[in-house]
Amino acid sequence: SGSVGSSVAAAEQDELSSRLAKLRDQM
Amino acid sequence: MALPLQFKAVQHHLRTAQEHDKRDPVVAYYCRLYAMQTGMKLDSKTPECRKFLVKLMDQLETMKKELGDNESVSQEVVGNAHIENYALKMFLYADNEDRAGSFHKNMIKSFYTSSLLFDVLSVFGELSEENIQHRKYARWKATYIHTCLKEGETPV
Repeated sequence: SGSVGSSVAAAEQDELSSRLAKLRDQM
Repeated sequence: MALPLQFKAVQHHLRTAQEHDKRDPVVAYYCRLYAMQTGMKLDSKTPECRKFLVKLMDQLETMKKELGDNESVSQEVVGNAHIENYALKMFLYADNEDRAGSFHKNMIKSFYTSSLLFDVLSVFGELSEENIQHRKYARWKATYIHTCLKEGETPV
């Protein structure tokens, strides 16, 4: 379950990074 | 939402954002963007930090929609000028008060807020040497005058 937890964390981090990039993309 | 301890370094930038939500939403937006970018570098791994960052991102996306027509948000160069002008305006107000020998809470806060806004300018790229010096001077002045007033001394 530890690896599932870390996969979820990594996916959430990626999503945050892509949302941030999108936010800045239109600047 | 409570600020995770790991994000202590951006607590004053977030407070400045709150204080500007009505007064100047563009300033509020970029203060949060700075907190978001810095927060992601500080800690995006622990669940409490991620949760906080997701909320902050939601808030930024909503603000961006609301400010949609504002060029300060849609064009980086305009946003940069807006924040820089605002930071300098606060700095000059405090500096004029200082040179006039008028020491009070408002001018301390202006010095400190301007130093926070010079931090925020880093979302647009590396700070100019002039802005680095302004930030250093403003932060030092805010601390120095605050300490003097607290101890009943007259700042020099």
